[in-house]
Amino acid sequence: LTERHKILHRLLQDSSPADG
Amino acid sequence: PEAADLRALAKHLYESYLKNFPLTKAKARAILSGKTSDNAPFVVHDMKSLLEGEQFINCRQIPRQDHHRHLNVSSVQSDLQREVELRFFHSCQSRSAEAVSEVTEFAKSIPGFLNLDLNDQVTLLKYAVIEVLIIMMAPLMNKDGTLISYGQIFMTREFLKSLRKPFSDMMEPKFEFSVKFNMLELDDTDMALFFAVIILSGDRPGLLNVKPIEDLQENVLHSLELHLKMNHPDSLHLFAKVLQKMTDLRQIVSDHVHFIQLLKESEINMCLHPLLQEIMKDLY
Repeated sequence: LTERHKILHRLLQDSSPADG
Repeated sequence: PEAADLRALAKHLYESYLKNFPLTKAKARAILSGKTSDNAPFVVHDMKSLLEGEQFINCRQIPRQDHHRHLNVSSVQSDLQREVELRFFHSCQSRSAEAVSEVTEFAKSIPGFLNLDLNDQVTLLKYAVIEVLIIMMAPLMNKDGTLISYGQIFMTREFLKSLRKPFSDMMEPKFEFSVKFNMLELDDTDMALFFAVIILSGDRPGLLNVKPIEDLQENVLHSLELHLKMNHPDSLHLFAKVLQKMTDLRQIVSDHVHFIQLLKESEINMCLHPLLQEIMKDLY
């Protein structure tokens, strides 16, 4: 699932506020 | 002590809400009622005013000297009109994608969320974000139109209805929902808890480990119930009424995804933002 949702996955893993 | 914990949770979620969401209900209602010290929003009510205002869409601050800049457009040609509609749609998408990031940051601040299985975190967000975005729009709306661009622009409902199909059908269900939702008169503190309840829905398709999600949601539900009783002592059955909205929301989201699919088929020049694409793919 994380493979098919790379951006969402990245946003979840980012420690700083996401920049989109 | 338990009630104190629930109040602390409500306070924590409200603080995270204020940190992550740029336009609160309190601010939006002040703008809509004209009770703000800032200037009134720029009104978009036809193609000409959209052309005048579109350079400010998604600007957090409109340079005031340009506010009433005269644009020499007597009649907008229909091909230009199509182009303007598409451009507007793209700026809506950029703002939506940005809002998805904001909701994600909010979700991460829910105590226990980041300890859930990573796949489940993705699933919860995939299914919750559009629901939360639709609830977030409600305070920006009244029966006549909606604030956009962080409250800098007010776009009329009639104008949105006048766009070509299927753009014209896209916002009307959200207005209908919002007008009813706004009658509950929730404030920002209530909304913060409601967002967390929506995100922590244990019945989303494909969840691997439901129990810890339900446990987290139950705690937030207790906090919401207590908070609504204290914050709205005279509003009967408010907790039940708020929860009922979650059913309406699912239908609106499924219709919205259907609209986007129609758009993808009918518009050759349509490109969907990759983050929104990923969320909507196989959603319903």
